[in-house]
Amino acid sequence: SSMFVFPHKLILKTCGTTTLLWGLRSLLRIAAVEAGFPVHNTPSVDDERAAATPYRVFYSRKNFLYPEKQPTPHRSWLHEVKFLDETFEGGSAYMVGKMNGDHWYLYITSPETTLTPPRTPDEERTPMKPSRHFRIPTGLASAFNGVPESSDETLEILMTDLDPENAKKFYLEHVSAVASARLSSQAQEARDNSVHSLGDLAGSTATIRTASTAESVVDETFDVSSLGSDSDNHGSYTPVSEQLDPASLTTEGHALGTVVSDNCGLSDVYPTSKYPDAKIDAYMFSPCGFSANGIIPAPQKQENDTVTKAGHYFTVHVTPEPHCSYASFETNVPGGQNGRETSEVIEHVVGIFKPGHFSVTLFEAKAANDVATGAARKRFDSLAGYRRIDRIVHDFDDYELVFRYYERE
Amino acid sequence: PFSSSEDTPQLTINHDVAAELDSSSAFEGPEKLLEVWFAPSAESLPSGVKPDGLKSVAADIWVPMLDEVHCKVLSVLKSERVDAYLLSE
Repeated sequence: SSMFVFPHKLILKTCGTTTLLWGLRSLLRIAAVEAGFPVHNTPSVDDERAAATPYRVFYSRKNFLYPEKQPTPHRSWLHEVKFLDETFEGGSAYMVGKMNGDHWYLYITSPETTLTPPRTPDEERTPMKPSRHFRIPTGLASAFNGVPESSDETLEILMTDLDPENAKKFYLEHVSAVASARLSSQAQEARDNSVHSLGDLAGSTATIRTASTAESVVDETFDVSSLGSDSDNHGSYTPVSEQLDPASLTTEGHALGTVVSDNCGLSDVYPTSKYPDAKIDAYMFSPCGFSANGIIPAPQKQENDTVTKAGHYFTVHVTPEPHCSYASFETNVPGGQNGRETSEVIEHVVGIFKPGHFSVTLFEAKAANDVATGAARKRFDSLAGYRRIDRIVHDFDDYELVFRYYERE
Repeated sequence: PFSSSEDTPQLTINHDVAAELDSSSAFEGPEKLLEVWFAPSAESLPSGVKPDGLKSVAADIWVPMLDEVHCKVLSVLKSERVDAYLLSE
């Protein structure tokens, strides 16, 4: 599972039997109380029911493999929609794709041009009855003097029936063997070169801080790049063995996650040659399973030709067991813009997992819907080795959704 | 030996959680995805909002909310524009 926190929005993507919507009320309250976003459902932010008013909300998922094992309201789309409708005003729910096959669900609220409903004057307010649910207005576009984020597009690839050989790369036993082999090889190389390095398990230039908790960083900071084989660095850093038990490099989830990222090709989806500040945080679960988040702080050209640093991300989650094999890839890195085209990214990701089936959803703000991206969308219509089953376009007020579904030939 | 730009993301690992995980009982791949926007862009936060908006919220404030969702924080990759939390489950 992953969470991405931007100044103006939060993305939460959770796996398995997690109860994502149970956290929604707390999320809205945190946004109000801790970040100061406006509240319209109570007279005061001190009220325990106070919740920030969202500008817009998206909720989506693929159909579940085992809905009966999910906690409510996640057992059915109708229950999820009911929960969301009881929380927000003005939402719309959609099912995209074959009802009797793999399909995808979307719940969306749109910004309004006026406050909805009109605020009740304070003296006319009556206390709300305690309730588990109360509806929160969404929209309120007039409350913000801004314009929708430019280049807002989200690509999601959901893959099932993964190729068994490729799925092996996401089992701890396999990864530990790869890590051990690399460690041995590089230790030998280090000995040959009279270097203290234990090898480039990480291959990353991120600085890792070890901590007893996520909040309390302690003085165990070490530089993963010092694990590398950069000849300029030889002998100029503290030996890794003094900072991290070498044995843990073949068992620790984050160290092994980095091995998997390199070994499966994920690290090359957004290569540092094109995205020099890209960083990946990956974790290998025991006995199997894999998650990774990537941040790509690349410059982004705005509509007025100014350049700002974008908050781009990608995230990957893999469940490799044969009876429920699944992998997802999601990114908001815009295609093109001197980086990789959307079609290249899709081909690369699908090549990592070689799924039997996969869907591609591209959700794109119309402001960013220029000629270049339109051409890119058409180019990924066909993919070697796969037959396209569905292509469905939804034209929303300010977004366009393109859903495609493919099967292996 | 390490040089980086000002915006190099920084990673913090929560070893207490990361050391205890076991995915043996996993059976369901497909995820749920929730995206909640509170403003049209990072540059157009409403008045009264803290300068960094949601990013100003400390990591431990999110923990009870994530407990409700049944997720634990494994690690956090922080950058100037977005913070990425890698979660259990």
